[in-house]
Amino acid sequence: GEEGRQHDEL
Amino acid sequence: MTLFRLAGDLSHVLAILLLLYKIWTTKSAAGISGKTQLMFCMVYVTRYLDLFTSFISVYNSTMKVLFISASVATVYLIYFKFKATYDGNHDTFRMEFVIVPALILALIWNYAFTFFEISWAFSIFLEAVAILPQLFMVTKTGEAENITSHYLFALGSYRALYILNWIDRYYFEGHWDPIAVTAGIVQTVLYGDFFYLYFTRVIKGRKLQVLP
Repeated sequence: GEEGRQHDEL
Repeated sequence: MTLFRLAGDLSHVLAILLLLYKIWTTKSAAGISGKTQLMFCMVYVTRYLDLFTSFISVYNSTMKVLFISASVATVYLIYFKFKATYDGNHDTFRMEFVIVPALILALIWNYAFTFFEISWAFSIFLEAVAILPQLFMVTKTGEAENITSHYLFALGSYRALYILNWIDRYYFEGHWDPIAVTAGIVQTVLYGDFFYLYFTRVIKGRKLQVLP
């Protein structure tokens, strides 16, 4: 979406 | 978190600590590309902007802080504390050749046209190629000290293990991050030649030499 995504990796 | 990712992260931490250890104990930054380290520092800072806005886990935040601080310390040791030992005239790769394309690509390919997402994509693309000045330097001087080789091996292993993690996550969770996977494959491929030399020379107790 517009907010992007949650980046759970380093 | 998959086991591959944990192993990859630990390999990444090991690489960073090995480099700091080498510079600190030998009081020398000889053979180390300051430009690669400067770009890694940019990578961590631009990627972990979400440190204060998005909480994932204690593990995640701790690692982010560790990567940023170790990277800043490494740059400080190379450019300030042991500046006299830094091989600046062998570190000739032009950083703008990778920083500018990474920025342009991030503006085109991102998950949302927002400052955070563009900064994140930029960091992923820049990380993929940030090792080039270091590999270029090894090629130029024709050799690397053993500990530098171990550092490069740990760093290359980190992204190779992440590829296994992505396969695992795709298969079991349906998780798929095209930007990270594409950049990660490019990044791992760049270590190809180096891995070969590492296994054929360093493991057999010889120094890594590019020229026969």
